[in-house]
Amino acid sequence: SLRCGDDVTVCCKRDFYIKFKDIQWQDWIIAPEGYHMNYCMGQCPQHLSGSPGIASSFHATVFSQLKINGINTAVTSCCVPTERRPLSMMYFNSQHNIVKMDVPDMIVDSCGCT
Amino acid sequence: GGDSPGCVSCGLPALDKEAEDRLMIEVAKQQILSKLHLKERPNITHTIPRVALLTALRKLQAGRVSNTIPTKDHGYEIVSFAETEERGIAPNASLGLTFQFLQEHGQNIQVLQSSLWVYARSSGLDPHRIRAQVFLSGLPGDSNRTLLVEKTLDIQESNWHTFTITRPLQAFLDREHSHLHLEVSCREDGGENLCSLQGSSSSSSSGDNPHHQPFLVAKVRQHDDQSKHSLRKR
Repeated sequence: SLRCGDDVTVCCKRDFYIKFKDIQWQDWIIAPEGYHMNYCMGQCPQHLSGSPGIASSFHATVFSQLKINGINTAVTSCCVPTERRPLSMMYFNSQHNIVKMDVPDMIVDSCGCT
Repeated sequence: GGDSPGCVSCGLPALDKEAEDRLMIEVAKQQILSKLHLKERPNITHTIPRVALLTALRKLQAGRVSNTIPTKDHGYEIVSFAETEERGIAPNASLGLTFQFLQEHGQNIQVLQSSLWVYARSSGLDPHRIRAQVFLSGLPGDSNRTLLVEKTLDIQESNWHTFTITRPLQAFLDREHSHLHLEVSCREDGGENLCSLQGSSSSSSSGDNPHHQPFLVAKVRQHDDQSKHSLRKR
């Protein structure tokens, strides 16, 4: 998976980190200190569709069938997350109880073309 | 791509860096609140004494709860700190505990495991055994109470003790009340209550002792409604 630079062309992962202290959320969020809200951006030209390693998605399967059969459609390939991981959070709720939760699929680790 | 700057699909002009960061921060805030099933960020009106917080987190991390139940099933853990008061008149007073559970209302919560953590002081005598009882009680002033847990504690030194209250907590959450009132009594043959916060060497002037603030730990999971409506082939 590519990591986006300043000039984005093909599908890549853009790192974006928010420190809870910067948005005045550190009083109710005990851990972690911030959140990696990475996201995917960039183009997926046809020759990149299905790369890297996303062929398992339904969309990619259909798309490759269309391509194999030479059906020229306007279908485009999209730049989407290919790997995500949970974010373990510990925070105070409004009753000042501590809640410890693994929030699934919160951090994008890599991107690819459908 | 293409030569016209800005959003190709929505046609909005390109944002400057600062506006883009502001937008991203709002998106991140909304994403976190929605994933935590919160409409808005909790309003923290008073801080939990740091020492009580660290004690509870240490118990949580010690794995007594977290290792016994895997968290992969979308379960989460709750630590609730008790508001304490003495119920009755010393030496027969018992320790009154009040816990709040508003957030869990209407969420079909299944309690997988729950423990009440109470600190029992040593009376200074040689190792001895005391009888500990946890009651479910009504509102303060209401003398009705139901025995939930009773066990014998071996007191070597002042220390924390746990009482399993999984079923009582499940029953309480099913009734959708907001405040759980418990009473704890730890006595040796009618002596003083060794689980009360009064009289411990490091209690603060208000009588409450942040070092030994009782708390409740619960491992819960949200029922998914599907299972409730699942159709079975006969």
